[in-house]
Amino acid sequence: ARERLREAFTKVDGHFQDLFQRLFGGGRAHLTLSPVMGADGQVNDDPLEAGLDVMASPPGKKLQSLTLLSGGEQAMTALALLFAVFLTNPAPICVMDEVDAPLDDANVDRFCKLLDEIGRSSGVRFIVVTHHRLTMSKMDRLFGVTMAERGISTLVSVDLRSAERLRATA
Amino acid sequence: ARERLREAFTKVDGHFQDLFQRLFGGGRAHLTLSPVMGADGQVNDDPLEAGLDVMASPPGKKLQSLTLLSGGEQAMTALALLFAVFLTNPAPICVMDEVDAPLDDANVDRFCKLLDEIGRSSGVRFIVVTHHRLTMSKMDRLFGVTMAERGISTLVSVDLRSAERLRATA
Amino acid sequence: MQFVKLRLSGFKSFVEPTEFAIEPGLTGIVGPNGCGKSNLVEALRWVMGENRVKALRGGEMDDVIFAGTSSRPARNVAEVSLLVENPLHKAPAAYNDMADFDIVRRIEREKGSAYRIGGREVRARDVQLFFQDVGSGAHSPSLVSQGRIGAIIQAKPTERRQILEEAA
Amino acid sequence: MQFVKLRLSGFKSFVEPTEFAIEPGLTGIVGPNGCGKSNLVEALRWVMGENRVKALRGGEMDDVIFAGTSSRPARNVAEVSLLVENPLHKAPAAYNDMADFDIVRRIEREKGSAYRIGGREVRARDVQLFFQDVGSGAHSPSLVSQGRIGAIIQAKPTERRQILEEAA
Ligand SMILES: Nc1ncnc2c1ncn2[C@@H]1O[C@H](COP(=O)(O)OP(=O)(O)OP(=O)(O)O)[C@@H](O)[C@H]1O
Ligand SMILES: Nc1ncnc2c1ncn2[C@@H]1O[C@H](COP(=O)(O)OP(=O)(O)OP(=O)(O)O)[C@@H](O)[C@H]1O
Ligand SMILES: [Mg+2]
Ligand SMILES: [Mg+2]
Repeated sequence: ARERLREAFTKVDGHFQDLFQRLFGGGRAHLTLSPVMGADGQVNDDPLEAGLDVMASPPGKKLQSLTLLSGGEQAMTALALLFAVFLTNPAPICVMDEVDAPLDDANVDRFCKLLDEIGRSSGVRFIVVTHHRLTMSKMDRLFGVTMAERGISTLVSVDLRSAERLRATA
Repeated sequence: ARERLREAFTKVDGHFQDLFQRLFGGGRAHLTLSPVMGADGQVNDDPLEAGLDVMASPPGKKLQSLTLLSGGEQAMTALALLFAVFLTNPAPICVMDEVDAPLDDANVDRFCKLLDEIGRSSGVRFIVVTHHRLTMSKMDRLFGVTMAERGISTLVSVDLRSAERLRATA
Repeated sequence: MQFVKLRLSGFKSFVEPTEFAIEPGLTGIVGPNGCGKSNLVEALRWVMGENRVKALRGGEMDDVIFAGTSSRPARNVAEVSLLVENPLHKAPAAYNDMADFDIVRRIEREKGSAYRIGGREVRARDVQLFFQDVGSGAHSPSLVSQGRIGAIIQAKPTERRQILEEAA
Repeated sequence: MQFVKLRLSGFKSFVEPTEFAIEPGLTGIVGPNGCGKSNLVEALRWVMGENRVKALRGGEMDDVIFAGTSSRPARNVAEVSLLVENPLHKAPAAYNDMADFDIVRRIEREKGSAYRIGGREVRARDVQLFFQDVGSGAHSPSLVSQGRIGAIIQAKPTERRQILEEAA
């Protein structure tokens, strides 16, 4: 199990470094497995108990603590990590509920490009809930959820034009 | 102090009921001050120790627990409560950092209309950070923050047209 | 092995039987605030064996059953099924004899949930293990609930390690 | 009484002296991800006496001082001042003799913060009370940080009561 985790770490870190640069258009980032201090004060070297640290520095910025990254930068870094895990061990399906909410248009564009590439290369089925026009326009197909009868949800297949209209009504 | 809290409660609840209906275009909601169970198991009747419960039911839906409301519905309910406190005791300034991120266009529209009315009637100064085109278009003035030099923020006053352009670049 | 269709009935705001096709590539879900998009995502999480009530935004598990509206009575049963296609027989051993099969979860008010895989009654644990074996499931990082994308970054380092275990 | 101008220098990504006019009505702040919009909001929260490091997203209070970029060195001082106009003399008694005055907070790396109101050195507590008396301040519900709008609803009922106290 330790061997497998070490191997997985190296693969995920490799993907993460590459995906971070693609999502940010530069900068650098990497993962580290660091031993954690146990309750007894002893440092536990076992990788199965270690902590996963993320070092990320957007283009032109100094490497800083993750919490100082902006809302949009944190979402993009999280997406890079998520997709890195995905490329290492593709699950049959990936569902993302409004992950593009904090993103500006330039980042939404890079996010969608990456989704498209991963969808094609790994055969994963993506389900993306969104309010962004740009994201809608990049989907292979769209479903609208409406409450024609108040409180009752119905699912309809829509094309981009009616999705636009659906967006503008409530 | 108890008297003042009771009085404030009645005023805030009155505003909250009205604002909820304006933000949701219907439905009903109200506040209740409920005694809490102390650590010793005794029920504490003192309003200064009570809990503020929010009952909210969007148009056509049954009154349910707040946690079952959607992301957008929770944001709109929170905004109704925030503005209710505001109308009861206006602060000189109100700052909102991307509160419109979870909202669809119809709700962004109702949110902006209400902001405009409160701004005019109470003289409060609002500062609204947003990525939504619709919200930008309803502002009295716009400031853009750019990082022309990487990592260094500068503030520039912009008009709507250049704000649109700023939105599309990164 | 692929997940190809989700069927819901009586689950949260989806009181009428609803079918959602899951096809290759990118499928977008759109609609106004409060119309039921996240409820649909939660139906998928629920059929995978999700047993944390808070992850379904309820106070108790019965909160996933249609609670009624101002014009319709509440229901007492909710059911979600996921159709799995297994043409190359790559499913975990116990279920690998079937070319395609349904994973079904059904809940009755005050009586709890019952699970079935390929028509046979199984325990919650069996369903959870099935999804874990294929790299998915209610605890998988590949199901990102609304508002939770920042949580991966804000989590403690030891919690983040669990994401790695998915990849191992 | 009105807040009319915010001046920053060396605060987070605003290393150069920056002036932000706060005028009546609605002022929008726009810009791409990571450009410094939330940093500007935090400068206002900080000058009001915010002492919770986590509310400024840092690990320690010195994290608000410009940390340098790949082409500029770090600074050791950050300063934010808020210009208050008090034409009708409605400010709390101690400061009511002045028609307008600056509230200033300045921090030096490893030396802590110093506060001034109208040129006079005061304690953090004095600044915090000033803002509480006028219905504002770092703990006021009228400063909504990014991602926190839902928190008002998800808070415990006794925490929500504190919002009422603002209105009392
Ligand atoms: N058991 C239930 N029975 C009936 N309706 C329910 C039930 N549980 C939740 N709901 C309703 O579902 C609605 C929330 O739906 P959901 O969270 O899926 O919206 P959404 O489309 O994701 O919206 P947003 O864009 O704001 O995130 C609520 O208004 C709630 O009343
Ligand atoms: N002390 C500091 N010195 C220099 N830069 C800093 C400092 N603290 C934070 N930053 C930088 O500020 C940036 C974050 O800015 P901020 O959170 O204000 O962005 P934002 O405009 O709100 O973006 P978003 O739209 O994504 O929310 C980070 O990239 C971070 O590196
Ligand atoms: Mg939702
Ligand atoms: Mg921000």
